[in-house]
Amino acid sequence: GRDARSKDEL
Amino acid sequence: MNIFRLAGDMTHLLSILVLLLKIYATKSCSGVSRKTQELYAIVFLARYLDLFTDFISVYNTFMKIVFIASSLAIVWCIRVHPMVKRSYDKDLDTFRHYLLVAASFLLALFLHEKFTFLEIFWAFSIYLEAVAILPQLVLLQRSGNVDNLTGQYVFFLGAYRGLYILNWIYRYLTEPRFTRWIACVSGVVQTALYADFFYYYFISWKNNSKLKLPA
Repeated sequence: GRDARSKDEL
Repeated sequence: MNIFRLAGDMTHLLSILVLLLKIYATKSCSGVSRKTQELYAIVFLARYLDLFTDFISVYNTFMKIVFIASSLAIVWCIRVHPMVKRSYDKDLDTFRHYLLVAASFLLALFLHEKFTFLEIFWAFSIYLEAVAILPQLVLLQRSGNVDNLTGQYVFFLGAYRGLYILNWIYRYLTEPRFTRWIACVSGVVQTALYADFFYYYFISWKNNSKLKLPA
């Protein structure tokens, strides 16, 4: 999957 | 996670609970724009496409499911539930919201973090959320007096993204290389669209009078 850290917000 | 983001998420959750309470308690959606609710359902579906592929935390997954389920439930209520459906005033809710969907998607095709399906739909959801409240604000201006729960719903919905702005400032100051330009700029625009509502909401709170938006 994508870099999880880059989309850690709702 | 920081206090601003947690407060933002809780305020967002609160706005949804207030709207659900209003619809459930009054069995009516008067003063609520179905179009804004539909736009928010699209926002969550487009933003959380990675719900099953990218696990961040239990909290993150739980909240995503709550937002998707609640937004779809509200649209279902206004469209299908016989009691609620009857109170929907389609002559007042006339904003051409499909233009907002088209413009947001077009912008996402040009302005995104990476040219991938997930990132384009994520940017689309960010841009769409920024303008999703417009049909609701237009409806409030047309429908004159605003009932308390609907007013509180819009207030909390506007406040949550304002708290996210504080979260982005905090993360920018504390995390090296933290940049979220798309979300930040869009979030500022989104919160700015509530400026006049916040003003009249504050006036009605100070004077303890009915919330009234000038036509």
